[in-house]
Amino acid sequence: VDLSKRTSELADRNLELLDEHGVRAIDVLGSVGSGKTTLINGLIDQLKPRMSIAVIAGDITTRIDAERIEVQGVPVVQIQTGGACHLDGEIVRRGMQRLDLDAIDLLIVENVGNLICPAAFPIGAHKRLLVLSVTEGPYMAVKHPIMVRQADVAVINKIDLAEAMRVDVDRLMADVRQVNPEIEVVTTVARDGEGIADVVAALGL
Amino acid sequence: VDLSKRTSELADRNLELLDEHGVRAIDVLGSVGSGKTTLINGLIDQLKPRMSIAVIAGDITTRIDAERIEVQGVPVVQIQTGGACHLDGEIVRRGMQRLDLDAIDLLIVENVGNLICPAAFPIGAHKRLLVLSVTEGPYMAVKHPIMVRQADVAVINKIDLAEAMRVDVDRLMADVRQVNPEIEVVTTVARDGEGIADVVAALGL
Ligand SMILES: Nc1nc2c(ncn2[C@@H]2O[C@H](COP(=O)(O)OP(=O)(O)OP(=O)(O)O)[C@@H](O)[C@H]2O)c(=O)[nH]1
Ligand SMILES: Nc1nc2c(ncn2[C@@H]2O[C@H](COP(=O)(O)OP(=O)(O)OP(=O)(O)O)[C@@H](O)[C@H]2O)c(=O)[nH]1
Ligand SMILES: [Mg+2]
Ligand SMILES: [Mg+2]
Ligand SMILES: [Zn+2]
Ligand SMILES: [Zn+2]
Repeated sequence: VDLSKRTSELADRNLELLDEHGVRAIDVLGSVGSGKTTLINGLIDQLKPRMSIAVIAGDITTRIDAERIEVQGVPVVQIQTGGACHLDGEIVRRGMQRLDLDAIDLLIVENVGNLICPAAFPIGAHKRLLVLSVTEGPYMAVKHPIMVRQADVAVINKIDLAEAMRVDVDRLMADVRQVNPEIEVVTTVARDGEGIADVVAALGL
Repeated sequence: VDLSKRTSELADRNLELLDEHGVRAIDVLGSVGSGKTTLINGLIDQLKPRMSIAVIAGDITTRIDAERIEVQGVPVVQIQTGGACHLDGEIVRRGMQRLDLDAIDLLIVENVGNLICPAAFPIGAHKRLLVLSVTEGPYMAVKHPIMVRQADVAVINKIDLAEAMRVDVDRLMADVRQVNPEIEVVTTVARDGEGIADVVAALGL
């Protein structure tokens, strides 16, 4: 079976199911500790007053991220991959079946912390949000072009640490746009809620 | 073919080849931007006066890391994986064949930035050195037990940023030891060369 054909079929079917129920889905990607869960907390804070949200949280192990989101009072399906380095359309479909899609407007999927493998496995989301952190250094965009090209929006997070990391944020934004001229880039200090409104706008929510 | 059987055979053969030539090998692992190349720069600074070193640098794309090491005057074989998220015994064997193993004492392999997949692919090194960064947050050890269990030495790097990240380094060290009681843990500020001597001692070099 041609892996990429089956992978894109699974993604298409998920997208169809979501559209039938009028649910928008965002796939949140990025390396370990880039700030994906913190950003999702921020998105929920901003959006919960005007839309109903559910989250699928993928991790190799533990329920740490799911618990950090559950305290915000939104339904969370925790997927423990047991070692798999990415989520795929099939795993996400099973997660979706544990949710009442008629009761939600927005589904946020937190993918596994990994800047490589998830790029090859679309899950059937409307937008892919890539969370990069200045603490990963100045080269993570040019060294991971496949992932940057797959994303619709890139967040450059933890800019409070840009000086301590000696990372030039403008240069990093230019690198991201050079790899993917279509991408929207915003900067955040997700821990303090700074820039989250720009992320909401960039996602068209 | 049983993948894990073939994988461990490849690793064993590499180890045999290294031992025949009296070469010690270290596999340097860790997430994107954790500080692997910076730490390798520091190890070369400390060890070059008393042993001859070569490096195999793995990356999906670019020669950025190889160039940062070449300026130290040691032979570097750059392996561009083209997208593969980990090095394996076969790829590393091909890299070794481009080196004169009789002319070196120490081979350092920089694995691909990824805290998941490389754990399942031993390359045939004597020691596995895992580089964690406080900037990845407080949970990266408990969330990646497979990788932590595979490592002989763990470095907690960028401790100059522990306060800004609100990460308790002692707690993190305890987490690492809980996941793998055999592991040696040291802390570094690799960028400034701090703690590198402890890493050398922990590796038995
Ligand atoms: N200084 C600073 N720290 C941040 C920021 N955003 C997140 N953090 C911290 O970074 C660490 C990791 O954040 P998480 O949100 O858990 O990252 P993640 O991408 O979800 O991590 P994984 O799911 O484990 O891959 C935590 O300690 C956060 O408090 C920020 O803007 N500035
Ligand atoms: N503040 C601080 N920055 C550091 C430290 N060690 C490394 N860095 C910075 O972290 C960034 C990434 O370091 P690298 O050595 O390139 O990390 P790496 O693990 O080799 O990265 P990849 O090969 O891309 O996965 C660079 O900007 C370094 O200068 C440290 O101890 N403290
Ligand atoms: Mg998370
Ligand atoms: Mg590197
Ligand atoms: Zn993978
Ligand atoms: Zn992999």
